[in-house]
Amino acid sequence: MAANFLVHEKIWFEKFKYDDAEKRYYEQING
Amino acid sequence: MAVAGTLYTYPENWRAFKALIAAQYSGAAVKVLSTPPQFHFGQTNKTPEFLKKFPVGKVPAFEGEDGFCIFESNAIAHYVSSDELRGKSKEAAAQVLQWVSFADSDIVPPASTWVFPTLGIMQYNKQATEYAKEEVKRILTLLDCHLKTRTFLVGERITLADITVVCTLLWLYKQVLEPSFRQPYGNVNRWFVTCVNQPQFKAILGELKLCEKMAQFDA
Amino acid sequence: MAVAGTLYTYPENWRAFKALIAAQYSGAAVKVLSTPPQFHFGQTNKTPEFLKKFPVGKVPAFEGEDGFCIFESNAIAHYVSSDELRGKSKEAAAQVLQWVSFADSDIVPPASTWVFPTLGIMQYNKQATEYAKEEVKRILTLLDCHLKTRTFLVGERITLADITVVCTLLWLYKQVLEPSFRQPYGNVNRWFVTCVNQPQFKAILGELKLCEKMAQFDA
Repeated sequence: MAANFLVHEKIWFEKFKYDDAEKRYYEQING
Repeated sequence: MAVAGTLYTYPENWRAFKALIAAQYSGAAVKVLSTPPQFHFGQTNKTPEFLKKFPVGKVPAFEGEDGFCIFESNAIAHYVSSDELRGKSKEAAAQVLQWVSFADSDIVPPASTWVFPTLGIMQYNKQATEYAKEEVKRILTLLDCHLKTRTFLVGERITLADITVVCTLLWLYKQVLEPSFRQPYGNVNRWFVTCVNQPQFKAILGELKLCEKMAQFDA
Repeated sequence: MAVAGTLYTYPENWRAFKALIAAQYSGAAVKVLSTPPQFHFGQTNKTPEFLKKFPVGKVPAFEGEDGFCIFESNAIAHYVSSDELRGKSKEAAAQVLQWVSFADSDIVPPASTWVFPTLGIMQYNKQATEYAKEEVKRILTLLDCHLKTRTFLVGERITLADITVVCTLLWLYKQVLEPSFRQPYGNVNRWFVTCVNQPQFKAILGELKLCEKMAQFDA
């Protein structure tokens, strides 16, 4: 029952990819 | 004057639990509308009168008896809390916010990635699930280290930090953190069980059964 | 007593700007360490002494002169703020938290999805970008409606809500919200320009050049 509602939750599943890319980008910029 | 009002949500919403447990501590009078005819998720929250009060149309949403309306679960929990729960000093208030932000930014994504397929509400993706498991291990290790010398996350008593992180970990502990997986994180397990056994948590969560066998994805 | 301490970050970090602008209003003395030899992003934040203070190893991270350490950008901004910025009443404080949460949950994901490929940070994905553009339109519409009758997001003066949402929108306004795209959101544009022209914002952001031509992905 509760699970059916969870499907409507907005979760940023890809967040780790963006966090990782952002970290690498700024690590590169900062040499 | 203690807060009084109505919380709109769908049933068993872990995000709504944060405000409801906080209200158990603060004495705020929060009436829950979560089932038809009072509230029909997917319909009521799309009506013009609901959107006028809560333009984002998301739940949980709170409407005070004085007409004050607020959305975003962390803001609602903060509003129905007491100063003790929010953190009385500047430092404690900032630490509470630190753990609340940490829960949303670092726990929600991997917890959902791992648990949703086991509930059959999302396609299973082996690589994403394995990555999520490693992230959950990283988070539990961090919490375990922090709780090695502490009973609660901030200060000596329960705050919104504990309420928020416990509610964010709920599905993990119910669905996939089987004894062998959670065994290395004894301080977190002790803290989690201490919290959920508090009468104020029990009043909202009921008797919590910890995961005995890691749920696999439900094809 | 006003707060004083050190903020560790990499240069031009919009998440760090939130605390730095807040400090401009509150008078907190915040020294920024963002370049070698004082701070080398990717190295310093992986050292044992840094991780002892900030176990998550992320930036921005704040260390007060009194040794008080805090991570998570919203917690740091809250700590270096004044009561006016945090929201003086229970209602205002909850509304500030509502917009701070909204910024992280509803603005950061589509803003990152749209902007990162234009900076060469992430691969371009047409479908994801188109979806992100629609989400940005939804957010700007919601903010535009809220700001139709308001000068600022909460109450009559600048709060952490304005500082946080402005900093979260920065990349969008600099990189992709060209005049024709942002034209329908006049109240948001007026509010955004009002904020960034405040001396406290200018002291941190400098002279902001709004996007003239929507950046395309940088193959």
